[in-house]
Amino acid sequence: TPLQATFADGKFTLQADSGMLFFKRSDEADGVGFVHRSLEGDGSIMAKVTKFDDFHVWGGAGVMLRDENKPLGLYMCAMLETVHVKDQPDQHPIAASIRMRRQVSNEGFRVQRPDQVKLPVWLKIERQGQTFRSSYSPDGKEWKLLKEMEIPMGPKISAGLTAWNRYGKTKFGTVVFDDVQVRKAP
Amino acid sequence: ADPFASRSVVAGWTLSHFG
Repeated sequence: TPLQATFADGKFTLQADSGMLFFKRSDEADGVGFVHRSLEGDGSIMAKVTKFDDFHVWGGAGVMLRDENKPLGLYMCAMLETVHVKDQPDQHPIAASIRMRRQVSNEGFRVQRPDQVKLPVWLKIERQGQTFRSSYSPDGKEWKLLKEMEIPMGPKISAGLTAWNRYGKTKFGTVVFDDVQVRKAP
Repeated sequence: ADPFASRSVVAGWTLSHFG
C-alpha cells in the first residue's frame, strides 16, 4: 500500500513507502494517497507537523486542496521535503515548499528555493475564489507566504493530508499531523 | 482487500489512492 494512515489522540500518522506527487509535467499522474474530507466554497486547511522522519530526498508530505480525487486533478500542496545541500552531502534538512497543478495541459510549477524549517511547523492553504495561498509558520501565529496562485478549481473540492516517498524501498517515511483544521469561510 | 480502494480513517476522513 503506497500510503497508510491512522488517527489517534487527535493526530493523523501517515506512513508512505512509494508514490510521487509530480510537478514537472502536469500531464503525468500522481501516484499518491490522500486522506481527505470535503470543502465547499472558500475555506482553509491547517495542520501542525510534529514529525517528519525517514523521507527520501524525493519524498514529501503536507496539506493539500484538490479539485478531484483522480490522477490528474488540479491541486495545491503546502509541504515539507527533505532537501539535499550541495556543500553538506550528509545533511538533509527539512524545507517547506509547494507543489501544484494548475492545468492538466500545461507545465506544473514549484517553488524554486524551498525554505529550510525546523519542527514543529504549521502548514496552511487558504482558498478564496480561484486564489490559493500556501503558507507556513513556526508557531501557528506568524505566517510566511510560500505561494499565491490562481487555480481554476470547482466549487466543491477535497481538503486533506498526503505523503509520498518515491524511493523509500527499505523504510517508511513517517509524518504526524496534529490539530488538523478544515474550515469553511464564514 | 484492494489497497487502492478508498477507506475510512476516522469519521469524516477518507483515504484514497490515485495515480
